[in-house]
Amino acid sequence: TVGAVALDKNGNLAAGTSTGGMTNKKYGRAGDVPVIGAGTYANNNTCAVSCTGWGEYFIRLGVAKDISDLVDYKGMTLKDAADKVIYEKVEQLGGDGGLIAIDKNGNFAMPFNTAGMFRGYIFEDGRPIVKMYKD
Amino acid sequence: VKYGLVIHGGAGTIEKDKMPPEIEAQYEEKLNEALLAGYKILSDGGSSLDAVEKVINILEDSPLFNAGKGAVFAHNGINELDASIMDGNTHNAGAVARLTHIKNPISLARMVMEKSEHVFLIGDGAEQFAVQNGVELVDQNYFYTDSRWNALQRALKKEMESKSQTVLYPALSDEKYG
Repeated sequence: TVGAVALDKNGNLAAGTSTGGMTNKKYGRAGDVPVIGAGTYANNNTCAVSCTGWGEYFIRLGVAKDISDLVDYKGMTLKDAADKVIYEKVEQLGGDGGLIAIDKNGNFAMPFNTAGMFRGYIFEDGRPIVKMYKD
Repeated sequence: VKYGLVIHGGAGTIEKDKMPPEIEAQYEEKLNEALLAGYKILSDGGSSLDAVEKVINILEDSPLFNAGKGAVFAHNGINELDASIMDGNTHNAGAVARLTHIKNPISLARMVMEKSEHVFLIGDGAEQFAVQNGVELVDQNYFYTDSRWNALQRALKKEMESKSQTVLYPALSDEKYG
Protein backbone atom coordinates (compact mmCIF):
# COMPACT_ATOMS: atom_id res chain seq x y z
CA THR A 1 0.00 0.00 0.00
CA VAL A 2 1.15 3.54 -0.68
CA GLY A 3 -0.31 6.84 0.40
CA ALA A 4 0.17 10.56 0.62
CA VAL A 5 -1.29 13.48 2.54
CA ALA A 6 -0.58 17.09 1.69
CA LEU A 7 -1.23 20.69 2.77
CA ASP A 8 -0.96 23.31 0.05
CA LYS A 9 -0.33 27.06 0.20
CA ASN A 10 -4.07 27.75 0.15
CA GLY A 11 -4.60 25.71 3.28
CA ASN A 12 -6.26 22.84 1.46
CA LEU A 13 -5.67 19.31 2.71
CA ALA A 14 -5.86 16.14 0.60
CA ALA A 15 -5.31 12.44 1.20
CA GLY A 16 -4.89 9.49 -1.13
CA THR A 17 -4.15 5.78 -0.82
CA SER A 18 -3.52 3.03 -3.39
CA THR A 19 -2.97 -0.68 -2.89
CA GLY A 20 -2.59 -4.10 -4.42
CA GLY A 21 -4.36 -5.62 -1.42
CA MET A 22 -3.19 -8.78 0.30
CA THR A 23 -1.28 -11.73 -1.14
CA ASN A 24 -3.57 -14.74 -1.65
CA LYS A 25 -6.72 -12.79 -0.78
CA LYS A 26 -9.98 -14.51 -1.72
CA TYR A 27 -13.68 -13.91 -2.31
CA GLY A 28 -13.31 -10.40 -3.69
CA ARG A 29 -12.02 -9.20 -0.37
CA ALA A 30 -11.60 -5.43 -0.13
CA GLY A 31 -9.55 -3.76 2.59
CA ASP A 32 -9.75 -0.31 4.06
CA VAL A 33 -8.16 1.60 1.19
CA PRO A 34 -11.28 2.25 -0.92
CA VAL A 35 -13.46 2.77 2.16
CA ILE A 36 -13.57 6.51 2.75
CA GLY A 37 -13.16 7.20 6.47
CA ALA A 38 -11.39 3.91 7.11
CA GLY A 39 -8.16 4.13 5.10
CA THR A 40 -8.41 7.63 3.69
CA TYR A 41 -9.93 10.87 4.94
CA ALA A 42 -9.40 14.61 4.58
CA ASN A 43 -11.07 17.63 6.16
CA ASN A 44 -9.64 21.14 5.94
CA ASN A 45 -10.83 21.88 9.48
CA THR A 46 -8.91 18.99 11.00
CA CYS A 47 -6.48 16.79 9.08
CA ALA A 48 -5.76 14.44 6.19
CA VAL A 49 -5.02 10.76 6.84
CA SER A 50 -3.82 7.78 4.79
CA CYS A 51 -3.56 4.32 6.36
CA THR A 52 -1.75 1.04 5.72
CA GLY A 53 -2.07 -2.28 7.47
CA TRP A 54 -4.53 -5.04 8.18
CA GLY A 55 -7.55 -3.45 6.53
CA GLU A 56 -10.32 -5.26 8.38
CA TYR A 57 -9.32 -3.57 11.64
CA PHE A 58 -9.11 -0.16 10.02
CA ILE A 59 -12.59 -0.63 8.58
CA ARG A 60 -14.09 -1.73 11.89
CA LEU A 61 -12.62 1.27 13.68
CA GLY A 62 -13.09 3.81 10.90
CA VAL A 63 -9.54 4.80 11.66
CA ALA A 64 -8.98 7.80 9.38
CA LYS A 65 -12.25 9.52 10.32
CA ASP A 66 -11.76 8.59 13.96
CA ILE A 67 -8.53 10.57 14.06
CA SER A 68 -10.22 13.57 12.45
CA ASP A 69 -13.06 13.32 14.97
CA LEU A 70 -10.70 13.18 17.94
CA VAL A 71 -9.04 16.36 16.68
CA ASP A 72 -12.38 17.97 15.89
CA TYR A 73 -14.62 17.06 18.82
CA LYS A 74 -12.09 16.36 21.55
CA GLY A 75 -9.53 19.01 20.64
CA MET A 76 -6.68 16.52 20.69
CA THR A 77 -3.44 17.28 18.89
CA LEU A 78 -2.93 15.35 15.69
CA LYS A 79 -0.08 13.34 17.17
CA ASP A 80 -2.06 12.39 20.29
CA ALA A 81 -5.07 11.39 18.21
CA ALA A 82 -3.03 9.32 15.75
CA ASP A 83 -1.07 7.63 18.54
CA LYS A 84 -4.25 6.83 20.45
CA VAL A 85 -5.88 5.18 17.46
CA ILE A 86 -2.86 3.13 16.35
CA TYR A 87 -1.30 2.23 19.71
CA GLU A 88 -4.51 1.82 21.71
CA LYS A 89 -7.56 1.19 19.55
CA VAL A 90 -6.07 -0.78 16.63
CA GLU A 91 -3.64 -2.65 18.85
CA GLN A 92 -6.25 -3.58 21.46
CA LEU A 93 -8.37 -5.08 18.73
CA GLY A 94 -5.41 -7.14 17.49
CA GLY A 95 -4.73 -5.23 14.28
CA ASP A 96 -1.48 -3.95 12.92
CA GLY A 97 -0.35 -1.26 10.56
CA GLY A 98 0.24 2.46 10.53
CA LEU A 99 -0.79 5.77 9.08
CA ILE A 100 0.41 9.16 8.00
CA ALA A 101 -1.46 12.34 8.85
CA ILE A 102 -1.04 16.09 8.47
CA ASP A 103 -3.18 18.82 9.98
CA LYS A 104 -4.23 22.27 8.83
CA ASN A 105 -1.25 23.82 10.65
CA GLY A 106 1.33 21.55 9.08
CA ASN A 107 1.76 19.30 12.11
CA PHE A 108 2.18 15.68 11.14
CA ALA A 109 2.22 12.15 12.58
CA MET A 110 3.46 8.78 11.30
CA PRO A 111 2.63 6.12 13.96
CA PHE A 112 2.82 2.38 13.24
CA ASN A 113 2.84 -0.77 15.38
CA THR A 114 4.67 -3.04 12.93
CA ALA A 115 8.42 -3.61 12.66
CA GLY A 116 8.69 -0.85 10.10
CA MET A 117 6.90 1.47 7.73
CA PHE A 118 8.28 3.09 4.60
CA ARG A 119 7.63 6.78 5.17
CA GLY A 120 8.85 10.27 4.56
CA TYR A 121 8.04 13.95 4.71
CA ILE A 122 9.03 17.26 3.19
CA PHE A 123 8.07 20.80 4.17
CA GLU A 124 8.89 24.36 3.09
CA ASP A 125 12.64 23.95 3.42
CA GLY A 126 12.58 21.35 0.62
CA ARG A 127 14.60 18.82 2.59
CA PRO A 128 13.18 15.30 2.14
CA ILE A 129 13.37 12.95 5.12
CA VAL A 130 12.88 9.21 4.55
CA LYS A 131 12.58 6.53 7.24
CA MET A 132 11.89 2.81 7.22
CA TYR A 133 12.46 1.28 10.62
CA LYS A 134 11.30 1.88 14.20
CA ASP A 135 13.98 4.50 14.83
CA VAL B 1 2.31 30.04 4.75
CA LYS B 2 2.90 26.45 5.64
CA TYR B 3 2.82 23.65 3.14
CA GLY B 4 4.14 20.13 3.12
CA LEU B 5 3.71 16.52 2.31
CA VAL B 6 3.89 13.19 4.16
CA ILE B 7 4.01 9.83 2.41
CA HIS B 8 4.05 6.12 3.16
CA GLY B 9 4.95 3.02 1.18
CA GLY B 10 3.35 0.43 3.43
CA ALA B 11 3.93 -0.99 6.91
CA GLY B 12 4.96 -4.49 7.88
CA THR B 13 7.93 -6.72 8.65
CA ILE B 14 10.52 -4.20 7.53
CA GLU B 15 13.62 -4.91 9.63
CA LYS B 16 17.04 -3.35 9.20
CA ASP B 17 19.02 -6.56 9.72
CA LYS B 18 17.00 -8.32 7.00
CA MET B 19 17.12 -5.55 4.42
CA PRO B 20 19.97 -5.77 1.88
CA PRO B 21 21.69 -2.35 1.58
CA GLU B 22 21.12 -2.17 -2.18
CA ILE B 23 17.37 -2.75 -1.73
CA GLU B 24 17.26 -0.23 1.08
CA ALA B 25 18.91 2.29 -1.25
CA GLN B 26 16.29 1.63 -3.93
CA TYR B 27 13.47 2.33 -1.48
CA GLU B 28 15.17 5.46 -0.22
CA GLU B 29 15.74 6.74 -3.75
CA LYS B 30 12.14 6.17 -4.84
CA LEU B 31 10.63 7.71 -1.70
CA ASN B 32 12.90 10.75 -2.12
CA GLU B 33 11.88 11.05 -5.76
CA ALA B 34 8.22 11.00 -4.78
CA LEU B 35 8.69 13.58 -2.02
CA LEU B 36 10.58 15.96 -4.29
CA ALA B 37 7.99 15.64 -7.06
CA GLY B 38 5.19 16.47 -4.62
CA TYR B 39 7.22 19.30 -3.11
CA LYS B 40 7.71 20.89 -6.52
CA ILE B 41 3.96 21.00 -7.09
CA LEU B 42 3.31 22.50 -3.66
CA SER B 43 6.16 25.04 -3.76
CA ASP B 44 5.00 26.19 -7.21
CA GLY B 45 1.57 26.90 -5.75
CA GLY B 46 -0.10 23.71 -6.96
CA SER B 47 -2.90 21.98 -5.11
CA SER B 48 -2.59 19.34 -2.42
CA LEU B 49 -4.73 17.06 -4.60
CA ASP B 50 -2.26 17.35 -7.50
CA ALA B 51 0.65 16.66 -5.15
CA VAL B 52 -1.04 13.61 -3.65
CA GLU B 53 -1.91 12.17 -7.06
CA LYS B 54 1.58 12.76 -8.49
CA VAL B 55 3.34 11.23 -5.50
CA ILE B 56 1.14 8.15 -5.56
CA ASN B 57 1.58 7.77 -9.35
CA ILE B 58 5.33 7.57 -8.81
CA LEU B 59 4.98 4.93 -6.12
CA GLU B 60 2.38 3.01 -8.19
CA ASP B 61 4.81 2.88 -11.14
CA SER B 62 7.55 1.33 -8.98
CA PRO B 63 7.64 -2.46 -8.49
CA LEU B 64 8.97 -1.87 -4.97
CA PHE B 65 5.57 -1.10 -3.48
CA ASN B 66 2.31 -3.02 -3.22
CA ALA B 67 0.33 -0.75 -5.54
CA GLY B 68 0.18 -0.42 -9.32
CA LYS B 69 3.16 -2.15 -10.92
CA GLY B 70 4.20 -3.86 -7.68
CA ALA B 71 0.75 -5.12 -6.68
CA VAL B 72 0.55 -8.52 -5.01
CA PHE B 73 -1.44 -11.43 -6.44
CA ALA B 74 -4.82 -12.54 -5.15
CA HIS B 75 -5.58 -16.26 -4.71
CA ASN B 76 -6.74 -16.53 -8.34
CA GLY B 77 -3.37 -15.31 -9.64
CA ILE B 78 -4.71 -11.91 -10.66
CA ASN B 79 -3.65 -8.51 -9.35
CA GLU B 80 -6.60 -6.59 -7.90
CA LEU B 81 -6.07 -2.93 -7.15
CA ASP B 82 -7.93 -0.46 -4.94
CA ALA B 83 -7.51 3.28 -4.37
CA SER B 84 -9.21 6.32 -2.89
CA ILE B 85 -8.68 10.04 -2.68
CA MET B 86 -10.35 12.83 -0.70
CA ASP B 87 -10.40 16.61 -0.99
CA GLY B 88 -10.39 18.21 2.44
CA ASN B 89 -11.74 21.49 1.10
CA THR B 90 -14.93 20.19 -0.51
CA HIS B 91 -15.24 16.81 1.23
CA ASN B 92 -15.52 15.27 -2.21
CA ALA B 93 -14.14 11.76 -2.40
CA GLY B 94 -13.54 9.07 -5.01
CA ALA B 95 -12.76 5.39 -4.61
CA VAL B 96 -12.22 2.38 -6.85
CA ALA B 97 -11.79 -1.30 -6.06
CA ARG B 98 -11.11 -4.62 -7.73
CA LEU B 99 -9.39 -3.08 -10.74
CA THR B 100 -7.36 -5.44 -12.92
CA HIS B 101 -6.38 -3.31 -15.94
CA ILE B 102 -5.74 0.20 -14.57
CA LYS B 103 -2.12 1.33 -14.39
CA ASN B 104 -2.72 4.16 -11.94
CA PRO B 105 -5.75 3.50 -9.72
CA ILE B 106 -5.35 6.73 -7.75
CA SER B 107 -5.91 8.74 -10.93
CA LEU B 108 -9.07 6.78 -11.64
CA ALA B 109 -10.25 7.40 -8.06
CA ARG B 110 -9.77 11.12 -8.66
CA MET B 111 -11.66 10.81 -11.93
CA VAL B 112 -14.56 9.16 -10.09
CA MET B 113 -14.50 12.06 -7.61
CA GLU B 114 -14.40 14.78 -10.23
CA LYS B 115 -16.25 13.35 -13.23
CA SER B 116 -18.99 11.18 -11.78
CA GLU B 117 -21.85 11.70 -9.39
CA HIS B 118 -20.66 8.69 -7.40
CA VAL B 119 -18.07 8.03 -4.72
CA PHE B 120 -17.17 4.37 -5.12
CA LEU B 121 -16.96 2.23 -8.27
CA ILE B 122 -15.79 -1.38 -8.42
CA GLY B 123 -14.61 -4.03 -10.88
CA ASP B 124 -15.83 -4.07 -14.47
CA GLY B 125 -18.00 -1.01 -13.95
CA ALA B 126 -15.08 1.04 -12.68
CA GLU B 127 -13.00 0.01 -15.70
CA GLN B 128 -15.91 0.76 -18.04
CA PHE B 129 -16.08 4.24 -16.50
CA ALA B 130 -12.32 4.56 -17.03
CA VAL B 131 -12.57 3.69 -20.72
CA GLN B 132 -15.47 6.10 -21.21
CA ASN B 133 -13.26 8.83 -19.80
CA GLY B 134 -10.27 8.08 -21.98
CA VAL B 135 -8.20 5.93 -19.65
CA GLU B 136 -6.26 3.24 -21.51
CA LEU B 137 -6.52 -0.26 -20.07
CA VAL B 138 -3.27 -2.20 -19.64
CA ASP B 139 -2.77 -5.93 -20.03
CA GLN B 140 -2.69 -7.80 -16.73
CA ASN B 141 0.89 -8.82 -17.55
CA TYR B 142 1.91 -5.23 -16.81
CA PHE B 143 1.49 -5.97 -13.10
CA TYR B 144 3.52 -9.19 -13.11
CA THR B 145 6.71 -9.29 -11.05
CA ASP B 146 8.67 -12.40 -10.15
CA SER B 147 8.85 -11.51 -6.47
CA ARG B 148 5.08 -11.05 -6.10
CA TRP B 149 4.33 -14.22 -8.07
CA ASN B 150 6.77 -16.21 -5.94
CA ALA B 151 5.15 -14.77 -2.81
CA LEU B 152 1.78 -16.10 -3.97
CA GLN B 153 3.26 -19.55 -4.67
CA ARG B 154 4.75 -19.63 -1.16
CA ALA B 155 1.41 -18.59 0.33
CA LEU B 156 -0.46 -21.27 -1.64
CA LYS B 157 2.04 -23.93 -0.58
CA LYS B 158 1.78 -22.86 3.05
CA GLU B 159 -2.00 -22.95 2.78
CA MET B 160 -1.94 -26.48 1.36
CA GLU B 161 0.35 -27.66 4.15
CA SER B 162 -1.78 -25.92 6.73
CA LYS B 163 -4.96 -27.51 5.41
CA SER B 164 -3.52 -31.01 5.64
CA GLN B 165 -2.47 -30.32 9.23
CA THR B 166 -5.71 -28.75 10.31
CA VAL B 167 -7.67 -31.87 9.47
CA LEU B 168 -6.24 -33.13 12.75
CA TYR B 169 -5.59 -29.78 14.43
CA PRO B 170 -8.16 -27.18 13.27
CA ALA B 171 -6.90 -24.56 15.72
CA LEU B 172 -3.54 -24.42 13.94
CA SER B 173 -5.00 -22.40 11.11
CA ASP B 174 -5.01 -18.69 11.84
CA GLU B 175 -4.90 -17.30 8.32
CA LYS B 176 -7.52 -14.66 7.60
CA TYR B 177 -8.45 -13.21 4.25
CA GLY B 178 -11.29 -10.90 5.14
